[in-house]
Amino acid sequence: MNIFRLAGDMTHLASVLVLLLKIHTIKSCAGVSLKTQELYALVFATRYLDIFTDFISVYNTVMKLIFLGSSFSIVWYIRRHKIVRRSYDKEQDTFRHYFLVLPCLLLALLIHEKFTVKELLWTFSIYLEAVAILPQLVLLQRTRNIDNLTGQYVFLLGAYRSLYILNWIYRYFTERHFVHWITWIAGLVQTLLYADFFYYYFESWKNNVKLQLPA
Amino acid sequence: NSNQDLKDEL
Repeated sequence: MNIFRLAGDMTHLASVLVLLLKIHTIKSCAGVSLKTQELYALVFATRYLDIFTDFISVYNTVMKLIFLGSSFSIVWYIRRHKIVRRSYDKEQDTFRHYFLVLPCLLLALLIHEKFTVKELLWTFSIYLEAVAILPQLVLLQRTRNIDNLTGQYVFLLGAYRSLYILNWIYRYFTERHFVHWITWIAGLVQTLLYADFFYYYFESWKNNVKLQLPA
Repeated sequence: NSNQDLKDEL
């Protein structure tokens, strides 16, 4: 475990906690895309099947359980909680799941390391994670008025992805650990999706004004 | 490469 990987995991964890905190305490999911949250739940459910087959470390298992538990509880809150669900803006959150899920399924069937169920689901989850933020980014662009917590959530997720790339570079040089090129490409695509958001996030921070994305 | 087979990242 290197510092980039740890920092990446911690920003990922922080992003989820910020979102849960917002939903749980303010009882509002305004500005949060249910589509993105459902895609993340699917990402974790398909990727972390290995908790039943492989043991890596206590840290690894605990983190996997946290990401599974938190993503499904966020979905539950937005869909089922009697107060939270009222703040869900269904009209704005119109991105279709299958636009992302079907191409990722197809791509996983075409480009993978091994043709086994577990490996295909893992590859699918890597592709899907790369694009799962899109409904959230579209929603931010549409609502324009972004509250602090939602802005921080997206910023922390972007930071997590950037730190993972530094982690792969570091692991390559120190451990000769090769991340498969599938992971590299998906990771780079995912990080690049945040570039635009990062630009406006830092601008608003520098000028000390409220974060707004251009229409 | 067994290092690669074991997916130790999250």
